Amino acid sequence: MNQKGGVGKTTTTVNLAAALALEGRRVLVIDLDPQSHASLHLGVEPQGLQTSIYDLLLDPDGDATAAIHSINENLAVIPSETDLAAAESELATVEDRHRRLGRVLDRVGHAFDLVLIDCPPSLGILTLNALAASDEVLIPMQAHFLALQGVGKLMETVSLVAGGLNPRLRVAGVVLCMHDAAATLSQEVVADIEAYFEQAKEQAVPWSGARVFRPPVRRNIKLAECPSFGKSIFDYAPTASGAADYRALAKAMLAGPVPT
Amino acid sequence: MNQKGGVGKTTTTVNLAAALALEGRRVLVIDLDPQSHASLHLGVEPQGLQTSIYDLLLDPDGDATAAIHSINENLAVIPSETDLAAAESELATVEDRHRRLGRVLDRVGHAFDLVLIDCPPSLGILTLNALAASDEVLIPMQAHFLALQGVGKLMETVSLVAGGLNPRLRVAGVVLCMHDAAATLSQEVVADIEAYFEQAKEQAVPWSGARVFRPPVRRNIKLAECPSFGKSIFDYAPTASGAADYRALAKAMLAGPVPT
Ligand SMILES: Nc1ncnc2c1ncn2[C@@H]1O[C@H](COP(=O)(O)OP(=O)(O)OP(=O)(O)O)[C@@H](O)[C@H]1O
Ligand SMILES: Nc1ncnc2c1ncn2[C@@H]1O[C@H](COP(=O)(O)OP(=O)(O)OP(=O)(O)O)[C@@H](O)[C@H]1O
Ligand SMILES: [Mg+2]
Ligand SMILES: [Mg+2]
Repeated sequence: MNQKGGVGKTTTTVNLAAALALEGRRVLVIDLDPQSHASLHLGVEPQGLQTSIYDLLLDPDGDATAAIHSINENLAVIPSETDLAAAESELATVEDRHRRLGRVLDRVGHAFDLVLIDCPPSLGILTLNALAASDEVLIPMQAHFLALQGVGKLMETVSLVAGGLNPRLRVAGVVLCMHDAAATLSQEVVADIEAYFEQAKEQAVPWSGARVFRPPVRRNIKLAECPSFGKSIFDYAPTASGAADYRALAKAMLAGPVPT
Repeated sequence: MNQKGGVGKTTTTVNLAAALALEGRRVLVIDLDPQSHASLHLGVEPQGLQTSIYDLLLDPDGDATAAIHSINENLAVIPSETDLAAAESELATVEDRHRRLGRVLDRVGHAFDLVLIDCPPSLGILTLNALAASDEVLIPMQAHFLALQGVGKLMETVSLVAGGLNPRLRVAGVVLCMHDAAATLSQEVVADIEAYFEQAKEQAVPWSGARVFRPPVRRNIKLAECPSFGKSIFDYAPTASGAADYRALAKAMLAGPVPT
């Protein structure tokens, strides 16, 4: 998640999920953004859906199986729709408004090894639902100055959730998106984030074990093209640098923390 | 405005405002995004402000002059702060919640030739305030598939406001950001938008006179660097392509619609 807009949240959720599925994990993507970009990216048309994540949030005990769209043998998605934008106000006064997604996952999560949730660019009720229901937070980020500004606020929100709604919540780390390793600005921003994480190592904070995942995902026009075909990068351009980067990232994540 | 995240809203608001100021117009920037990126970009620190746009929205008749920070002879900004994120819920039940910004501009707008408002990546109360108070809507956009998806929803929202809160509201057009003219994807998306506007020419819709502004703003790392110095592109790197593009864009906008 990341409340900064346009940093690569959707692109990372979809392509990392597809890469983890190629590694043999059974993966569920949940589209928690009313823009429905993750749904579109996986070829699911948001109009005219029988059930979407919106219906499940409003009625967590309803029939969830109809909402799960199978993409391939190891990959499935629960899509969103435009009405999801109304969930923020419709759930505003409900007692368990932050736990609705958790209740849905209690019922459908067991059939999957991993669940990846695509969040909207805000820290509202939808993103809080995702944080309350998750074990780990992944922060897609562009190594730019403006994107760096919001990290403090993001960690503050994670701390609030870890201190109340979901004590097991940890920050796994940052995924660098649209990365230009040669740019001085990028190098400076990456150094800033790594110093921030280094300093947190001994502290009792949810990001004390966080790191910058490698490899960074390079800018690659194929990653911006594949959503228009409703495909992941692996189905659209399997030899592109974008496919190589997300594949390597998936392997690095599955291998666990790098011993220092 | 554009509810799609990371398309260049802040970069365009700040640098276009600075370019219009160089053309001799007196320009006011209003930062309506709780991320405060436009404020940071113009060198105004959001922490510790005496008055910000947040205070003015909650008390439109309060003293507004303390909120106006002068950047140079022709450019000023009313900054935002993190608390602005609470405005959505604090104004939710207020009768004139969508007209608060309009009331502020009624009092301070007369001292300026142009007011540019930077909006957050959402269609909530803050963006609706901007639409209710504006004459024209400018849509910063990246010529990518995902960014194209939200245009319909954006126009729907503009129609709703034009049909009620603000009948004078028109869509001026699209500003292409981070543009890569050589990419086929970009060419296709630009063709889509131009066809959409062409077809609307004879219709009674707020975007019947809209166009794609030229020149597009090319991707230029200097545009991503200048916010970290609290400067517009003109103060940071006046000979960069980013400065040339925003300067040319300002001149094209001031010259008025191109006769077809
Ligand atoms: N590595 C990459 N190379 C090239 N283009 C990319 C890359 N990653 C993402 N993009 C493109 O950049 C744009 C922003 O990415 P994306 O939509 O995934 O960000 P987001 O954080 O999900 O945005 P939002 O805040 O609107 O949800 C999209 O048009 C996407 O296709
Ligand atoms: N023409 C450009 N060339 C290079 N970088 C750019 C350009 N325009 C914007 N950027 C960078 O791309 C990122 C996104 O731009 P910006 O923050 O202006 O978008 P936004 O639409 O305001 O995002 P948000 O939805 O979070 O408000 C920023 O890091 C910015 O510095
Ligand atoms: Mg997204
Ligand atoms: Mg912005």
